[in-house]
Amino acid sequence: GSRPTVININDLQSLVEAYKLRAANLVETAAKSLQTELQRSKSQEDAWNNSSLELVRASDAHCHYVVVKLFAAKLSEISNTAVYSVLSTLALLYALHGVASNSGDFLQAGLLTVPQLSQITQRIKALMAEIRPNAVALVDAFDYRDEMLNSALGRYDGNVYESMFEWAKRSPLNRTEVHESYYKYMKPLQSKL
Amino acid sequence: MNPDLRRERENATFESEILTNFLDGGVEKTRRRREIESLVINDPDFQHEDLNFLSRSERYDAAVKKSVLMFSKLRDYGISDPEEIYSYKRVARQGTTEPFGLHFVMFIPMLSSQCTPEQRDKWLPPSSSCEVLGTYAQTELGHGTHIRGLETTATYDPSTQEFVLNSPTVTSIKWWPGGLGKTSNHAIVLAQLYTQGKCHGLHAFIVPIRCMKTHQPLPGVVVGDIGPKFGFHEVDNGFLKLDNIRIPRENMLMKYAKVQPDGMYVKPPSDKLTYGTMVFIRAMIVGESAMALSKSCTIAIRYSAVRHQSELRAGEPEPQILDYQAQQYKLFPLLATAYAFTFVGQYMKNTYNRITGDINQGDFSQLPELHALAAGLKAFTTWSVNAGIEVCRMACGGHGYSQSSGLPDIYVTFTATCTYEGENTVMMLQTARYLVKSYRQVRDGKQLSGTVSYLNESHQRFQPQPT
Repeated sequence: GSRPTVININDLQSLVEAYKLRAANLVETAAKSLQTELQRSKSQEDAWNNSSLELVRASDAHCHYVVVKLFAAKLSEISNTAVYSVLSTLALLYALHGVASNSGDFLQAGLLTVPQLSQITQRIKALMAEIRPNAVALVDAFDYRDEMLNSALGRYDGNVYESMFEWAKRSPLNRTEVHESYYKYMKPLQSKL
Repeated sequence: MNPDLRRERENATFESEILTNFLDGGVEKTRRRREIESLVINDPDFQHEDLNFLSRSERYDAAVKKSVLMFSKLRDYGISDPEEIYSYKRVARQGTTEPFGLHFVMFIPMLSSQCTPEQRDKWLPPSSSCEVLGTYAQTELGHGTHIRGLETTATYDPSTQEFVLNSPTVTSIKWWPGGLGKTSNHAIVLAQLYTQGKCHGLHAFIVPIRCMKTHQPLPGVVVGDIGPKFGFHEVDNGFLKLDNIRIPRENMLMKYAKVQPDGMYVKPPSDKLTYGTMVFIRAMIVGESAMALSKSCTIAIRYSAVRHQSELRAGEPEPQILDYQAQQYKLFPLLATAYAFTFVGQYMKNTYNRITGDINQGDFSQLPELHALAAGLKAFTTWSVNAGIEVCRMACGGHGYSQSSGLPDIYVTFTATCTYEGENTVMMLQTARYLVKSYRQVRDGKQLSGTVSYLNESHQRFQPQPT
């Protein structure tokens, strides 16, 4: 009875709409599963337990829709063109990656066609290539000081290997050149050889 | 500066500072946040040996010292804005947990939101000065999110106007609250209320557990640390067994539900109000998810720009691993997720504040929506981020396994969010209950508002069309 709505994979608003319809579809599926279980004269509690998979999927889809919708809505608050452009790309990537990862739901609901799946993969690759030059700047924007990240690999200055070597030298095992376990266990063993 | 990272920054098509300002909510907010962060970073009192090289007891010791320092310094600096306190602590904690954490995040908010004005006058001043140090004890050894299954009892005795608290079974022993083991001298204990021979369900009580002078456990109280865990090494998550502990009637938090001196029970306007603090934490966890993932992405993406490996084209130098499409596919969807969750975290915080404002005005109409949304988004974001941190670690090759990468600490600290404040599958089922209820309301002709309003449209869409 429902008319399929096919996603425009280049349009974020179309994707928001698709997430909405997927959520609605899965809520309906969960509600119908509950109804079916109840008609098999099970108790309300048993019906609920036997529909848990559908219920969790419905919640997951609902939350996913809320996240995509909020990300898309947030874009309208950005006045800087360059920032808007890069965040729009990220939003589209987030939405398309979610569709690709949950393609069964979108296909089942008639929101996506099989040929579109390969188009989505191609589009995701193109978006990643767009993001690539801005990847470091995008994480810089989170503005974590080195003292907060506490990571040799994630240092702002990128002096990763020097930092790892200095860190290793501070290991308690390096306080002495020869560890006491050598005298306690290894030396007695070796002296018997 | 590493030349690869310098080149990356030079080639970006936007100014990261503008985006930082946008994330903070304005230039002035960024300036103030950095000013507060510098207070910690430039403070020699917060310098300490790398926690990775210390024993658990030493880590707890260092963390208690840090909690006391944070409290004292925030008071000395006169920082009272919650956002600014959060910024300060975020840097000072360096991604670890703190023994006083629950005192400020759950105990005091619970007192603020669930006490009568008289109770607030009594408990808030000593709690604000840390004379009373408290935690929030709900979960039991044998019972978690299913609160009707909790066994701890509080039986009202009208002859003395006291509640008698008991842990009647081993499974009823309170288990896991942060700061309960060694730090706290009081706990808000969630217990089944019995009065006039009837059980009225779970209610909150302020229970003294340690002597205010000696810090020794009080008679009838068995309290201690639950032992080493996957992470949270600095916190004394504890157990609590209560054996006929008598507390005055006034120690029940009575802003909503009440027990009169004669034992008569007065119902609250909503049974969800008792768990308001849990909802608050769930709402905040969404923002914490964004932070854990954005930190992990920062580490993995910067490292992927520095690390060179293998050959992309024969004979050419080793490329940055960020140039490999498979590496991008690991990290860029997560980077997008980190931004998405940052915005959802902001939304969740604003929504929580708006709806609790309404609740304080006596309007409880949006409480179910808040309850369902906080539960669902807590589960959705923590599941995604939990898996995402691990992907970031794997994206760093063997070095991601070293504690020096920072990623193991982020993971073991964060992964607890999938189970605390409500196990995630249970949270999803709570959201589902609201969704199914909403669906049935639409079917019965009611118009919905809020995040489920799309069910109004879908009802029409999924109706059979005449041919």
